Amino acid sequence: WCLPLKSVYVTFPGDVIKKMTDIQLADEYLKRYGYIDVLQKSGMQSVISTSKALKKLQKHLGLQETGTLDKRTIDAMKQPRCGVPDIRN
Amino acid sequence: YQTFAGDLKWNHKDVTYRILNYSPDMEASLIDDAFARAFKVWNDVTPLTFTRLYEGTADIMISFGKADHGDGYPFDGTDGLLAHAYPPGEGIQGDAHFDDDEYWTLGTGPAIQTRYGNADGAMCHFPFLFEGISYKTCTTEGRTDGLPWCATTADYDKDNKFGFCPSELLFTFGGNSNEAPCVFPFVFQGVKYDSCTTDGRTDGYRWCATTANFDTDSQYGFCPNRDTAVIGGNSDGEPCQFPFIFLGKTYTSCTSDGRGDGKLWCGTTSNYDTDKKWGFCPDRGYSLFLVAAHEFGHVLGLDHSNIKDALMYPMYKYVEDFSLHSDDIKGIQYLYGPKTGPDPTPPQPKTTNSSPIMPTRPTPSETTAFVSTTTHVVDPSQDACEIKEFDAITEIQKELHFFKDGHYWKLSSTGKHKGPFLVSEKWPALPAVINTAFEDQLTKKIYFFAEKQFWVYTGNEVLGPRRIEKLGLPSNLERVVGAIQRGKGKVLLFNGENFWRLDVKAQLIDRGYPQFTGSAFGGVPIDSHDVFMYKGFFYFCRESFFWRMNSRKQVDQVAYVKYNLLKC
Repeated sequence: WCLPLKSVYVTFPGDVIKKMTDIQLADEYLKRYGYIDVLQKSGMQSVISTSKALKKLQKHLGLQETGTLDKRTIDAMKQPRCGVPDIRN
Repeated sequence: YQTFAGDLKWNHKDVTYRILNYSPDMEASLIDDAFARAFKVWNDVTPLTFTRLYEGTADIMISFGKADHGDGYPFDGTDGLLAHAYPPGEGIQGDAHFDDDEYWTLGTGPAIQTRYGNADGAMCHFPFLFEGISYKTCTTEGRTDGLPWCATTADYDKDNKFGFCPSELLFTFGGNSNEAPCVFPFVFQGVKYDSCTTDGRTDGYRWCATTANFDTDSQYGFCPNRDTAVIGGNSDGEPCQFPFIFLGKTYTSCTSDGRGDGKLWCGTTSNYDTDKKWGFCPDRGYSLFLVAAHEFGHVLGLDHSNIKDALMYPMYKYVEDFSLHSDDIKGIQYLYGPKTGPDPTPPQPKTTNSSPIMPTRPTPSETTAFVSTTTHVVDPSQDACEIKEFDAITEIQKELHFFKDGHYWKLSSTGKHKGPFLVSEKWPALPAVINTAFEDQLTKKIYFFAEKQFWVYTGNEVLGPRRIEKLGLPSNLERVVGAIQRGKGKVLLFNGENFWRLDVKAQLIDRGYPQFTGSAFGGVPIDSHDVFMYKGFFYFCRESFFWRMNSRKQVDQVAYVKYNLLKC
């Protein structure tokens, strides 16, 4: 009985939206709450803007400003929140 | 704190709001209360006032919706985005929208207000004991009609206090059926339905017909969610079905099996493997009060704060004893200034004895007379306009008196109300909650009724308490809820569908009673909780409304106690 349990994970119908990767989640989050839009309008490359956007987000949420998609940032993005964008033009 | 670009704000201080629809997760009264408390958060620290409108365009239009709800900013299903709001302005500006794919509660699990039963609409108490078994949800055990119920104390076996839980068999909301329950089966577009459905709608709300045939009658209402209803998935609002089969195994409770995120879920049919119908099990839910207070910050002109403990921080966090963070106060007062007038903190009640003799309550068998010597300071923030349902309303010495929980207010002939005053100061023998009162027009004695007892005041002298059976009322009568003076020496006493005529001089009920309220007073609610006479009209109150009947027994006005009597 001490054998590890073999977990079976199922893709539940109607739940697929939550099955996105962390990168997909971050991309959508940064756009939805205004972090990417602002920077793209300033003409920066997207690869740079993602890092800058993440830094801006991390500053806004009181996280360490690493500019990378670390666990704390991803966890913060998964928290329930208000839908009003943090940054608007 | 931050404000929106250009410091958008309301240019008037009397801000109006309107609640356009309700969530099936909570009773409408709880939702009304959550929003009112959320506005009070901001009212306490600014000169702004918030008035609720029931029709027309208000500054702040509040609504619940799912996914695409009409403003181009769709919600995202369960969790994630909870609500959004627009900064002050015309049109959609100033409005607040709440995602109805969330589970709205008071933040600590199902908030179930009961109806009917014997608990006067108290909240369910979970867990509760019934025949030695502990229940954490409403149950249909012990009933043959399938109505879910709960105890409102921890032990039903001991206290026998219960009420019915929201279900489509008890009532609907919205629609056009005045809260009538669902009728099953019902026919919609030629198809028979045995349960609530989302068919025919694009907004995902569950509805039912309130007659057997929607196609012919077009009568419908929305189904309130049972406390066992699932959240999200592909069966939002449907109850869990136990047992259910998942990957060949039988489950009798919610499970996290099959999920990597640890969330509890259940099947909403008996076999997930074949039907694939499921949803998340109810959890603590999101506090509508906290989220609304945050959104109302936006509609007043505050943007997100980056201080984690501030209300305007964008992430949701449940706090039990909420108080506004100084950052939020600074922000809102930057826009509107501080509250004018006295400190918003209510004075602490205190008692000053002008006599060394402490007042005592008479014992139940006592017949006594005394004059109060105690000076109480009442909380002026107790506002009659905030009270939805008064314990009793009656005319005493030409002034209409409104009683609630040990306080009363007086409405003078000029139409302005004064108070609150303490019942214990004026009528010290009375309990805090009285059910009805009337002044005998001949003797000017004032009769008070509370549950199965009554008192008679002549000036400062009191007689009672005496049991209402002494008047010839039935011993199983729970209370008298209303009184109407009929000619000299006769008073009609009401309880639900029955009324009795009291001969005040003889102190006895006349023969030939009870009679049916519905027969003698057609067109008024027979479940009125206050019945009284004022300026020659009979008033029957139900919740926040009154039905006024003239001397020819015609209902000539249905209106609000708050606005039309108290002039709030």
